[in-house]
Amino acid sequence: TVGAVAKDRHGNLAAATSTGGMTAKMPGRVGDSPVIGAGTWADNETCAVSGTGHGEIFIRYAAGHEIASLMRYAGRSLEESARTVVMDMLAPAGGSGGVIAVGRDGSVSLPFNCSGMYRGYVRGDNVLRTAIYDEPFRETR
Amino acid sequence: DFVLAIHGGAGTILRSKMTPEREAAYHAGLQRALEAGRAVLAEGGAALDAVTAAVMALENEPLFNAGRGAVYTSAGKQEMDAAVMDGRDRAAGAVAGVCGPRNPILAARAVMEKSDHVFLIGESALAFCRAQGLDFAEPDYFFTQQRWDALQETLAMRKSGADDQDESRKHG
Repeated sequence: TVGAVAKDRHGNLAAATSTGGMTAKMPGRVGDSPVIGAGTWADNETCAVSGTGHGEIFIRYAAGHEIASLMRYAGRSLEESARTVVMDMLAPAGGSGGVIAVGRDGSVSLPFNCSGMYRGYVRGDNVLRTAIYDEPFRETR
Repeated sequence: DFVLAIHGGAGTILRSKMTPEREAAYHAGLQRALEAGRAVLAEGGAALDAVTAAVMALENEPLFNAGRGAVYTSAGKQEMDAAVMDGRDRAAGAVAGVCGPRNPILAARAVMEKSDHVFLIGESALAFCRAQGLDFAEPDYFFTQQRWDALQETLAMRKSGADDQDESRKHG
């Protein structure tokens, strides 16, 4: 699965996710990627989220929307909300994987509860930061 | 200022199988996707266009499980899913179970922008994409030996009852 989330200079958020699913999945099985509110979510008032992992669990916990709801109704930060969902909700239910998220304030959160996630981000400083496992980001200009 | 984040999936290959060459290739693939989206945002472009550009770049990389690098179903076919959402007004579009559009994310975006619907699947989604003039690719464009071998290994393990510990085969 691949995905992207962004905040532009006008303050607008967007999210996109695309996937081939899981190897040897049952034909017709649909995971969380195309399910709005599960693997993909964007709302200028809170955040944009794209998920990757055990899709059935992401759907059952409405992962993307849940992160936004924690921000909207509980006043939590993006980082608190994303980590709560990935570590405290999805992981105990068997939902291994992770999310990438950007907040309306420009914050970034990329939590995962498995061994790694191919990931990266870039800001206005134009430094490309990429990582795979739990190692420091590589910076490329 | 702007910010863009991407992922290439949580199905990372086992550390024991990661080589310096593979690691460099994954980082390079991620960097190309970041650069595609960054170029849009740096010019003052829309977040929607940036995430579309970044995901297209990832779909074009056989390394990642989407588009050109999509994995196989148990029937030896490829079924791709994609979605896009605009935070300005919660406009959204998605497709599922498609194989043919070169970039499934453009199919999702077409659903969002060119239809009254949010989610189209299967043959009807493909017909819609054709009607919208989206670029289609031949089946061999989507073939990767690595994904085909992964399918055979997974099917063999299922048959033998062995547990598959490789997250690159268990995750999307």
